[in-house]
Amino acid sequence: LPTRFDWRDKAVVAPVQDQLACGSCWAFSVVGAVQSARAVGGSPLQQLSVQQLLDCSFTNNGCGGGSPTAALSWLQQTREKLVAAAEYPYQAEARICRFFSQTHRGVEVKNFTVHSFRGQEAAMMAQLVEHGPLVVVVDAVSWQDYLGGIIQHHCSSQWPNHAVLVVGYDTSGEVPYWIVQNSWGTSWGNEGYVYIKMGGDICGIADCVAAVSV
Amino acid sequence: TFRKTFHRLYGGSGDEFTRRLVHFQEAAVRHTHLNSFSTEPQSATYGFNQFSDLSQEEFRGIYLQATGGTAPPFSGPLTEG
Repeated sequence: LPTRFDWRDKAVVAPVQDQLACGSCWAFSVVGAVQSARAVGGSPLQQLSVQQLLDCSFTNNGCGGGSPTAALSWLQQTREKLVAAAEYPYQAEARICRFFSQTHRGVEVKNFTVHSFRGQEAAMMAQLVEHGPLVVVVDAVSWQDYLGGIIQHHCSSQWPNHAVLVVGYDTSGEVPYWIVQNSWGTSWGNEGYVYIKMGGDICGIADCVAAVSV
Repeated sequence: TFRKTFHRLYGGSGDEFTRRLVHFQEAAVRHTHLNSFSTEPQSATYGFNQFSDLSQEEFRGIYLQATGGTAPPFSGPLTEG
């Protein structure tokens, strides 16, 4: 595995988004992984509709929260295609689901896996390099006050409550870290990203990890 | 500076301003505690951002609403064979 790896260098990661005052991180993380998986496969990077997932994935609770695993299951089982974000723009509130015909252009989730990599973060590195950006669910209580740098302390792994996208890692320095895209806008953290120390399952980053294929 | 940076307009009665000021002051106390651990190289820093006028309960109620569930341990190539 390379010492450093960042899917942003391959131009397969969309810009940081802002979920605004809506508990839609689960939808942003899943859509981020789907659009990256498509770009990793050689298609142009296209931003897909978070609002579609927010409105239509009935197994989740819209702005009241949800589970990336449940959203991916819904996408796979219904074979619903995610349409372009421009066609179904984000509103920061759940609305009535809009349906599109089967012939409408969109991206379908073919498969996904969800595993715990606790104690196996080296294998998680391989999963990232092999499959593309990964959806993870973390404990982000301390992120309310985060400004930047590598999180190494006081980030428990007991209560997973926030979904984000792991897009890379860097083990070249003194403190190896994961590079994680959040959905709280670019004014938060490191231009919208947070760095988390590798090893030790900091923030529970390795506890619930999803890889997507399209 | 916070209100200007993050475009906050609080209600006219003053109650809203007072409540937000309390959350802001509580955030400052948290930052002192969190930054006391930040001695290692490249360690995270904590301070005022767009969430500093929210109580911890409000922040959790809006932004920390995802669930993870229990995922099976990875048993891929590293353990095969």
